[in-house]
Amino acid sequence: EKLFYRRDHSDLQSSNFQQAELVTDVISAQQYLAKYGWTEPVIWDETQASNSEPLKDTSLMEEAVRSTGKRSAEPTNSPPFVEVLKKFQKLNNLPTTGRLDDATINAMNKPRCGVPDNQVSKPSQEKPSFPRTPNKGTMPSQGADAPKTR
Amino acid sequence: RKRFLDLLMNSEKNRKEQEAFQNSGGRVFNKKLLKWRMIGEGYSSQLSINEQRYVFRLAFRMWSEVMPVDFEEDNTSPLSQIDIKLGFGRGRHLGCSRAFDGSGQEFAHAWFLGDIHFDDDEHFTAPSSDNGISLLKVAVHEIGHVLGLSHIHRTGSIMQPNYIPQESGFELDWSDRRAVQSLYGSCEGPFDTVFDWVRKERNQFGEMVVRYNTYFFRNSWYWMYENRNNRTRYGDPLAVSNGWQGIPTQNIDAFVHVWTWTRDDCYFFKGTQYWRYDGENDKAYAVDAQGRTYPRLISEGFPGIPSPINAAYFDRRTQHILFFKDFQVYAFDIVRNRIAPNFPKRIVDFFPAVIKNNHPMGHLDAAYYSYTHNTLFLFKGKDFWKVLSDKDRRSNPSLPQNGVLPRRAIAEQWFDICNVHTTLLRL
Repeated sequence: EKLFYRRDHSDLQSSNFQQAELVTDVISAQQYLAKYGWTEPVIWDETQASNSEPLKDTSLMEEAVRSTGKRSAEPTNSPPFVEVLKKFQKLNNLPTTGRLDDATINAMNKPRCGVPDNQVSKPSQEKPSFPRTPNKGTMPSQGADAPKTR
Repeated sequence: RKRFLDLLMNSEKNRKEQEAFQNSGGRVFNKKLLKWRMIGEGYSSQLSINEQRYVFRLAFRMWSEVMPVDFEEDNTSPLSQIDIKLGFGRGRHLGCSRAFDGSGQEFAHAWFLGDIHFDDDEHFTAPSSDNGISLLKVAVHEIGHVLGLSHIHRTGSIMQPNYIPQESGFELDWSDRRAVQSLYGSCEGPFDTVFDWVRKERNQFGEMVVRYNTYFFRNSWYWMYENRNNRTRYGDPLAVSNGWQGIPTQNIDAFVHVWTWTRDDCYFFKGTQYWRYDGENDKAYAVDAQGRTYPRLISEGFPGIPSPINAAYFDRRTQHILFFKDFQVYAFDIVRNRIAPNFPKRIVDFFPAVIKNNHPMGHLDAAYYSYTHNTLFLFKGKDFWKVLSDKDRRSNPSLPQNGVLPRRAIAEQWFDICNVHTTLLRL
């Protein structure tokens, strides 16, 4: 039985729940950014699994870090980590420090949708669809009333 | 089994690819009715099946309310005919190529034109709960992906990648509606009738005030339109039978509000009959204070007016009800209780076109006087023609009296008046 105490089971806990791996350091942050398409667009296709997590192999990543003497491993032909991180910070309304600070880590560890933020549907056919920011000029003036419940 | 699933997925994918077309880099369905189903082996371990079904029905309805696509739950057709399947799973799940990560981080994912998977290691809850992750909010987000929307980093957007705890009564905001309508188009007319319901009320200070609400009717349902918010009321359309007791439940021809110093009467018209509506008691009169029984023949209440009519409205300036039938307009004098002299007239003569040949001509759907715009609008099909107001003519006296300006799409002025599937009319 999954553990609960309340009558309505609203505090139900998964009995053998697996905790998702959190972003804690540069390597896990790079994995996050690669996984969700910030490093380069992800081919989001339900029949193709391999392209969705290009930096999964941490042992290779760590060896790359040791061999280059850098604190972070940079995938070849990809934007520098700092630039990618700044882009992530900007779109998440964080200070664009380019550093993996606590606020950025917290943002990466928030519950989120698994669909990549930057993706292509098929290779070499479509432009990558990056997360959009709104065109504020298109919104008409609206009433001041707060939204009502349906 | 894996090979079979691969084949099945590829054949389904090919079918969907054939049914979809690329539009500005995105992929969209090209059907007006999409079928969905809950995956039998993928029910949530935390919510009852009925709770899950209710949430998904509501989630699909919320999208359907803002786009010209209907969603229908289909548990009988072959799987290959189901457009969207929804299911819960943990880790490696449901033959999916992307594993879930356990509790935290990812809570769900979806595929364009495809299926939606929810991480059963997350604590999803029904809308009535304040705890956990709102299944409704996540479902609406994932359906957005299936429809072709990507993540949007904008406060308030349902397509934000991160889960924001649900404040009470979240809805699709203006930008989210425009985003999906950029893929699927806007909802369009025609309508049976459109009117402002005007009534007197006392405010919290005991003062008598006059308020109005705008209503659009089509077939057997109606919408209340919130002019100040440029959208319909959340949760509409509703069934006419629920909101307007005693009148025909569908295909109303016209609504007229006779509002003078001495009269405050509302009438619904359909076919050869009309009903008088009792606004205080929210139902049609069976018998009014004058002893008249309803429904009543139009020919008895409005001598000389033919039926059925296309449209009607009360002109407070002239104290005439204008009845529209085919290509003619009849002015009915409510004081003398007869047709005004020199009527009927051709609509195109009484309401001349400002731009030649840009005129509805006849067979109108509705004649709507809007208190928001202080203007009369003539509706036909998906379009409306604005009738020049006194204010318009003061600024340009060369314009003809009662002139109609060129047509515009109804959807350009009144937004998101969308049907939903009949199975979603009541959740």
